[in-house]
Amino acid sequence: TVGCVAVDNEGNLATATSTGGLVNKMVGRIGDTPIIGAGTYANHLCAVSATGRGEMIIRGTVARDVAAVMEFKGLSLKEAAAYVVEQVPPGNVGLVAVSSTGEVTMPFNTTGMFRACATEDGYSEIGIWPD
Amino acid sequence: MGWAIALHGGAGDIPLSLPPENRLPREAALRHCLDVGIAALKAHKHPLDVVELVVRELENHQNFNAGKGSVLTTSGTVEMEACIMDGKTKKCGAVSGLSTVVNAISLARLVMEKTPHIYLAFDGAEAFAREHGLETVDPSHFITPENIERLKLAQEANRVQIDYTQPIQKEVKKDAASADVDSQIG
Repeated sequence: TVGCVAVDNEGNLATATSTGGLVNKMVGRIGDTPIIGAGTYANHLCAVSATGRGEMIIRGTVARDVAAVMEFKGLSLKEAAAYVVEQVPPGNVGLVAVSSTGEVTMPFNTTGMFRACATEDGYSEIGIWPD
Repeated sequence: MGWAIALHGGAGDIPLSLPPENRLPREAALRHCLDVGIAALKAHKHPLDVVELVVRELENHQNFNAGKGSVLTTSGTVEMEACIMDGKTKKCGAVSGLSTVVNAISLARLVMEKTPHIYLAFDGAEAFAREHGLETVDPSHFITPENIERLKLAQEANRVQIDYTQPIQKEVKKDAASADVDSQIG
């Protein structure tokens, strides 16, 4: 799976995700990527793109939950994303997300996730495994 | 408040011993795609344009599981999916079951912008792509020798795999099960 989230100086948010799915998946299987709120979601607070085992991401409504936890629990993007990823059984999910205020987070509970990010203040990161 | 961008090329059981020949091209691709996104944001492109642009780049890179390099179904075919969403308007578009569309993410955006619907799949999505002149190719374009081998190993082990998970052979699974039993015994 691949994905990207972005926010501009005016707080406009967007997300995009694309995938081939799982190796050896059944013909006709639909994963989390195209299910709005499961693997891909954006609203006025944040934009999220997920990757991992689609069936688990759908059950966890992972992308929408990040936005919901921000909205209803008042957590920051980083806290909300970490909370949601923690609810999914280990080894199943990773996500990238940005908030309308320019916050970035890239949590995962798999061994690794190919990821990269940058912010206007000059911060940049490319990684695979946990720091 | 400033602009920000994040992208991923998939998650899974990526071994810490990943050989440089597998790691370096992916890191280079991540850096390239990040630079593309940064340049677009600096040029004041709308985030919707930025994420589509970056995901197209990732789809075109055969080391990632999307577009060229997509993993294979039990029948050895590709069935690609994509989704795009705008935060402020909550407009969104999604596609599934694509086998010939070069950039699924651009078709998802067309669904969002040119239809009253959110989600098109399989034959309908393919026909919609052709109606709007999106680039299409023979399905073999997306299939790499590496993914043919991955499918073979996955089928031998009788399992489905998320991105980058190392195939487990039947014999290894048996050993692992034995190890679990031993562990429970303590």
